[in-house]
Amino acid sequence: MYLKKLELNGFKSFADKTTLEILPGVTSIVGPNGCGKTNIVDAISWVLGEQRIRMLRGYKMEDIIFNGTSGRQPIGMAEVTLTFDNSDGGLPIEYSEVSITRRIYRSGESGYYINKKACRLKDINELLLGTGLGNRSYSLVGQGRIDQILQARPEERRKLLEEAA
Amino acid sequence: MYLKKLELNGFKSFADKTTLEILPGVTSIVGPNGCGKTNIVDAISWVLGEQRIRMLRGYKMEDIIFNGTSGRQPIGMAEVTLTFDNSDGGLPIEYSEVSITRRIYRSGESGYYINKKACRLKDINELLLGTGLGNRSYSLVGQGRIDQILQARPEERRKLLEEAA
Amino acid sequence: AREKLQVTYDIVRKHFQDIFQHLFGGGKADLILDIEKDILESGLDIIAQPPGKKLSHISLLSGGERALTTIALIFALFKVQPSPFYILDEIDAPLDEANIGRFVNLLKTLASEAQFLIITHNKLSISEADILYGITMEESGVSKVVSVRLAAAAPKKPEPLPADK
Amino acid sequence: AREKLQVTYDIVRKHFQDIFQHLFGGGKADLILDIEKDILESGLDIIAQPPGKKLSHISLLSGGERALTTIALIFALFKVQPSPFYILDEIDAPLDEANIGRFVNLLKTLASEAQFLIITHNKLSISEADILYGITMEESGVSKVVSVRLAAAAPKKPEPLPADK
Ligand SMILES: Nc1ncnc2c1ncn2[C@@H]1O[C@H](COP(=O)(O)OP(=O)(O)OP(=O)(O)O)[C@@H](O)[C@H]1O
Ligand SMILES: Nc1ncnc2c1ncn2[C@@H]1O[C@H](COP(=O)(O)OP(=O)(O)OP(=O)(O)O)[C@@H](O)[C@H]1O
Ligand SMILES: [Mg+2]
Ligand SMILES: [Mg+2]
Repeated sequence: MYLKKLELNGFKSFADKTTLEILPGVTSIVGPNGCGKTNIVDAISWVLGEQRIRMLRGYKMEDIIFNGTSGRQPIGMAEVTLTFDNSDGGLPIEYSEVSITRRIYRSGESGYYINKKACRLKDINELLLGTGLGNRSYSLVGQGRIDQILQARPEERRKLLEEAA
Repeated sequence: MYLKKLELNGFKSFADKTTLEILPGVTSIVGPNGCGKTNIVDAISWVLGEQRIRMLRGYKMEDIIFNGTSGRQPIGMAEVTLTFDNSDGGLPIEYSEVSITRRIYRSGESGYYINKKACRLKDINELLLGTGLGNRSYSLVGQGRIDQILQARPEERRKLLEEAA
Repeated sequence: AREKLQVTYDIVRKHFQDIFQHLFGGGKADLILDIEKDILESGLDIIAQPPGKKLSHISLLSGGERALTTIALIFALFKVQPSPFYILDEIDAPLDEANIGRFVNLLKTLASEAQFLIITHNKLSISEADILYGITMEESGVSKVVSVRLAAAAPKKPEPLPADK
Repeated sequence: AREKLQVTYDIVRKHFQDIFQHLFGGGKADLILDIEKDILESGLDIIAQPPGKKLSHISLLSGGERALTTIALIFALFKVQPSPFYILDEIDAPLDEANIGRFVNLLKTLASEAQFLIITHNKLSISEADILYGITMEESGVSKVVSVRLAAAAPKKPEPLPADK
């Protein structure tokens, strides 16, 4: 099972639908300060179920919906989709391609989808269980957070071992 | 009043007596990871009176005394001296050159000195009052601490204005 | 004390607005004192709006934008009450080449009024220094100060890197 | 669950020791589980001793040494339970050129087993990517994905920077 593409639409500074194909190997994302690189990281942790808005650098959930610029109006919805190639059956589901989608409206309504069928967060967590994606503490290192693992309390660090077990 | 030189002896990784002349303008300190650059910053905040060992990345006060390497024995004392040119009388003291020294022994004894005469921390703080060196919150930005000012609570930030007043 | 703080606030605020626009090449910034309370107890809010972007909470700014905003505040406080010397330990780490260039150029204009000790790994920051200290550990675990390059001794500064690298 | 954790601990520990020595070019590291308690409740301590230095608490390590130690731990956990993809947002920021080189070389050996998304400003890290995405804000405030360089399409990778730059 591997990641094929990421699609963002209306998420933070990505006002227009944007697709990133992800190949095997190392994909490097570059660009000037403030151009939207870390917003991509936020999009991935959000679609995988991140509930704490502070971890996405916002104060209220709609802070992740495109808020407008000097030349554009704010948008009413944000949506992110992660598509996996599942031809090796790594994910416990019938499909050879699996997409996970999360959507939120300014009204506060939000939803999760697996292959465009509505589901709950619980279903996504069950799907990802055992792949290492469930709890992303060591596979997603946010900007400026490299020191968090060393600074964590010893019991927290034991949890890293438990995830890997 | 300006800074003329910094002398370290037995402070952290500076086992031997080391002198850095400081000229007017911009002095850049460079070197590989772990070579001792931030230890110089720690030395300056320590000689100016820093009491919190955690701010110097240690757990007990003797963590700042040279602790030995694979080829050297630990040393029993650490000493740091900052020398200022005071020919403009910026510091309220008779001398045209003023040096501030702090010393600590492994036994835990420690002392402060102004121009080699023993004094208390209180005397050093009074000497530096009004120069902007007293409270170094905006003139000393430690490694990885650039975000602390923006993350501080609004009341903390007001204190920055008070220091500048 | 109240008047003094009010006067300091007015000056720092003005400088912060100017320096922010200079560093970001546009945009708007402000320092807001919470006027409900007595000025001696109120909090200071920071508003920062990079050019072309909508005004939003400073937590949504990127790592580099936050660092640059903090630098603008430090230099605004400098204008009101310059400390004799400043120590900045890798504050250019989150910045891209273009912003390092702007930071370094601003630093050079202030370097005639105070001494700056800059720790950095970035070639552009290094090339603008008046004096350069290299720290090594030829004897492992023991820090030594090596090369000293005086600007006067090296008449031609190494060509500052073109910002587009 | 106890056996599983014990087995995982033994494997991660071994990999951590090896990868640490590889990244630091020597030295010693270890993961210590507090055995007084039941393994399911105990804390995990991290020991790191760069080459030639005396063993001391990890808080005394430099910024770059701490980042490299954390990278060794992340990659040790990877060896036991690789997550399908990893996202590393500017984890090379505290590293000097030599350590970036070692990190990138190690990354390349792991890239055949998982996908890595690396956000970086460093030219050496960029040059080793298989695919490169540039993010820009041609329309201010709106992120767009621009250039895509496929390793296959660009037969000769830009010459990795010599580590001594
Ligand atoms: N809801 C939103 N609508 C529009 N723009 C947003 C929204 N949320 C955040 N932004 C913008 O995104 C920008 C930050 O982007 P991001 O943190 O991804 O930058 P970056 O590329 O990681 O930069 P750096 O190199 O400095 O880390 C900010 O300027 C912010 O204004
Ligand atoms: N009391 C001590 N005795 C001997 N060495 C010490 C002592 N305290 C700290 N050190 C050593 O100093 C080193 C850290 O130095 P420092 O933090 O100044 O590095 P740095 O040059 O800032 O590196 P970086 O570029 O990674 O930030 C550590 O390797 C540590 O072992
Ligand atoms: Mg970022
Ligand atoms: Mg350092």
